[in-house]
Amino acid sequence: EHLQTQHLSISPGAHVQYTFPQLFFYKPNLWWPNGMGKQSLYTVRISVDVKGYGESDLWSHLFGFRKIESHIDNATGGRLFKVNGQPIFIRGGNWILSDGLLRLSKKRYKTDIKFHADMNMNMIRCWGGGLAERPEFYHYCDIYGLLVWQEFWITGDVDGRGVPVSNPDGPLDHDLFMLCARDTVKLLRNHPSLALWVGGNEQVPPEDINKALKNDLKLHPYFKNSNETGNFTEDLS
Amino acid sequence: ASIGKTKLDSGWLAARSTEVGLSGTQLTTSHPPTGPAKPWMEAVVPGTVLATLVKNKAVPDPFYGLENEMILDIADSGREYYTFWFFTTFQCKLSENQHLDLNFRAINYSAEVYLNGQKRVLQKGMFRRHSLDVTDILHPDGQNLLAVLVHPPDHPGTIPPEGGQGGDHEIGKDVATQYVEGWDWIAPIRDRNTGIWDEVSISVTGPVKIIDPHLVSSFFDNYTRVYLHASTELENRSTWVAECSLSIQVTTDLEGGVCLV
Repeated sequence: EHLQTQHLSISPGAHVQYTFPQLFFYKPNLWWPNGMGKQSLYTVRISVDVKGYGESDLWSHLFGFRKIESHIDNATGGRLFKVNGQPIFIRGGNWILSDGLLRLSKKRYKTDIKFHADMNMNMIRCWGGGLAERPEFYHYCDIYGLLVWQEFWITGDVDGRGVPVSNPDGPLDHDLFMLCARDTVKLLRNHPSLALWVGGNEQVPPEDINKALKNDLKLHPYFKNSNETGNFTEDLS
Repeated sequence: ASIGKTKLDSGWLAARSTEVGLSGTQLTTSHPPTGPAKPWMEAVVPGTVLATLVKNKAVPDPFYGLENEMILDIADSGREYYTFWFFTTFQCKLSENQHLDLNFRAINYSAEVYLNGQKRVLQKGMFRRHSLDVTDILHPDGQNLLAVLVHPPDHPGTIPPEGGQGGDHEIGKDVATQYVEGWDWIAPIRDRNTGIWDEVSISVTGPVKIIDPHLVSSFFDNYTRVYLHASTELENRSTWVAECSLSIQVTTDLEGGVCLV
């Protein structure tokens, strides 16, 4: 039941968006953060064959079935997280980047991230003055169950504070910022460890950027009707 | 050529742009560098200009003692000093109806690409991917020459004598990492992390290309009834209607090497 083939025609030179009919799974192994259960991962492969030619392209990615929710708790003002409907106490660490000359290696990522899991952490926060971390970083967070809080490239020190205030309106080119943000989201969005996008460090991005980020990153209406136990209303199915 | 991605992560050379008297067209046609002979050196790709200079001991290692003080800061040297050529070759012979993309997963901060004498521009921005369809400019004999001229961020800034978090904050005018002017936990990075800092690859496809699939799951009946929603962009780069069969397959490896399909 986990293999599905669809047929479609694409006009010459066309660029189309295609959505598969949803694939049903009965009680799949869920992905859990470090300390809450196994980090079950599935390999999803998408391939396209063209009549008269054969296999034209192939894509694959590790995928984890998990539902992550978070909200600001009115009593404490802190952000509460739930994974697969279960509340989780966040034990997190700050992350800037693994090498100041960007000699980023899988081996280094694996070692650093396993170290965080061994320290019994379940979240890593990628600081806004560093990088949008790389797929290899997220791959090992998927493997070792570290949720990731990923900040965009705004910091309180550089953007809109200080005497005199520096860069009160953030970067010069807001369209470029949004282009980079959108492309980064597309690069990283399929990783189960990705838990939270954050506008910046100790600072709210400029109004137009913040609004655009919130708009682009809001949950698609199709998935919005979730109730407490993480179920959607029946009619959605 | 077989369908799929090949990383270009070895055999790169680098040289300071001010020390190379040739154009990108000449470098990728009549006058390619032949090896790590001055001004060319072995390059670290992916990595930064400074990583290449440290590897070749052209500068002291900034992580030891006060050696970072011995390295010329871009504010004092000017942006050209850290504007570098990166050069490599790759072999690729396509069959009919195949396409080749040249992919840069991240460049800091902008670049000009020359392939077999043809120029393409990679726009500014440290956190964006670039994918160039280079099918039409591949060399007929399969041996391709690639040169990339990488420019530093537009606003590298100047480090005030007292240092401080983010130096003079000029780097914040660009869409780039901000720690590079120095912070309370790190000294300034002299090249502001200029370079081909993430994966370079070539990918072969047939007439139709899969772009950025998106996978989402939804949960019902207390996580016992689960759906996987998958969508993807597709591009038909041929001149005829492509009749496609699109397949999605989900597998998981159970213990003991048993694979559930």
